[in-house]
Amino acid sequence: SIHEHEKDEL
Amino acid sequence: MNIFRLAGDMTHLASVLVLLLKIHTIKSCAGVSLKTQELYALVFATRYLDIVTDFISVYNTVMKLIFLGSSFSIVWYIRHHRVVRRSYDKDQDTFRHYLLMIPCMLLALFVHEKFTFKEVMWTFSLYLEAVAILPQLVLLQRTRNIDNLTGQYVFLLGAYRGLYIFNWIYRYFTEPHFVHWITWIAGVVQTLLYADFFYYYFESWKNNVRLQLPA
Repeated sequence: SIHEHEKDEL
Repeated sequence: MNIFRLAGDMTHLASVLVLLLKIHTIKSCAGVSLKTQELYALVFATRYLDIVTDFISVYNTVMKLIFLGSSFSIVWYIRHHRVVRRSYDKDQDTFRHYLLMIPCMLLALFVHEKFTFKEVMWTFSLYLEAVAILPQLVLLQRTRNIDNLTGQYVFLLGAYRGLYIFNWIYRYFTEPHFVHWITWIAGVVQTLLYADFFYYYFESWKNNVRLQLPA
């Protein structure tokens, strides 16, 4: 799976 | 990315740039709480530890650099700039902000999503951001008068967090298993802290009078 970005918010 | 989050990030960006511009232009930090600015610098320093390890997008990295750079610049201006620091009212800005850091760190050590250094520091930054405005709100109440730039700064900060709440609602309904209770609760608490400020801000704007916070 794509490397799910847990922390994509600033 | 959704419109609420983009608007939130832009509002947040505007808040720090308004403040930095004010301090740089008029060479004064009257009415600005250094304590709040130090807390914000710490929030960004502990939240963006992953800036070198996790590349998410150019936007994400650029915004993190701007937030880190602007918050530390504001602290530098107030503490070290030979003209600006003279306008810092340290006798009024007396909130003991380490009393905010300690409970936030303790809470982060007990309530987090996973017990790793980065995750605990990230959680600490969320809790700290929720209360970081308190020294500034206390200072505004003490000095009673609010020059419109400091008022705008606090207003924009509250608006950014309010927009993020809409962003979380949007993502909850559009992305499966997008659930982040810690982020949501900390964000709602932070927004509520601004609620009374918003009330007085709109009252003064509506009656076109100088913003006066109750003692």
